[in-house]
Amino acid sequence: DEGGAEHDEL
Amino acid sequence: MLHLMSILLLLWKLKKSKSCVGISCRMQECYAIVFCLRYLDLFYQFISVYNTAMKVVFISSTFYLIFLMRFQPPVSATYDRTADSFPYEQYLLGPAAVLGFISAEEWSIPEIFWTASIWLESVSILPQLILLQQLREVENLTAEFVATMGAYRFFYILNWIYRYFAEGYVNWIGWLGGIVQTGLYVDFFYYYAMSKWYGQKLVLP
Repeated sequence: DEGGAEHDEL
Repeated sequence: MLHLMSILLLLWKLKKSKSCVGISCRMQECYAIVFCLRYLDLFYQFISVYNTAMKVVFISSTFYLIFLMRFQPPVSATYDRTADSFPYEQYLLGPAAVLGFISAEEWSIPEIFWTASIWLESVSILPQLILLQQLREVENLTAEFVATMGAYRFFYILNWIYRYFAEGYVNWIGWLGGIVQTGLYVDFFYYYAMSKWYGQKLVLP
């Protein structure tokens, strides 16, 4: 995953 | 949606019965902390209208529930802080903070807070389950509320399985936290399902 972890969940 | 439903169910119960006997405010306090730790990105990141709207709804509704149970008569008159006594401050917050720091994917504040919120969420139901075990008899709406609280994380697990095969999505922390969280419900679900199946009141051992 790009750079910092992308948290797209609630 | 199940998570939203559980919150609306609880709001409806409090408004309808004007009582929060059997409801753990401490659990709601844990969830308020979970949401504050996890939804800080509201201030610096936009993912979607849905994502932003749900975060605002979860935070505001949880604080409103705490307000109702602690400070707003007639509901607050039925709240018994000595019964709802699970000391989550040292038993849950401490370990979640430590685990959050140790297991964070990168040592940035948002990532450490996000990870700690996952661990805290996975055990936030404990004050509620322990309160129910003390009371043994579980009122219908409370049973429905706790059942939806347990079910929502299970549906996340189903979604994680889909996302793993459909887009190679990996989320070890979330997966582990979700399994712990759902696992803590299993015995409650068993007694809940039995009470539904036999059409009897839910009584915990």
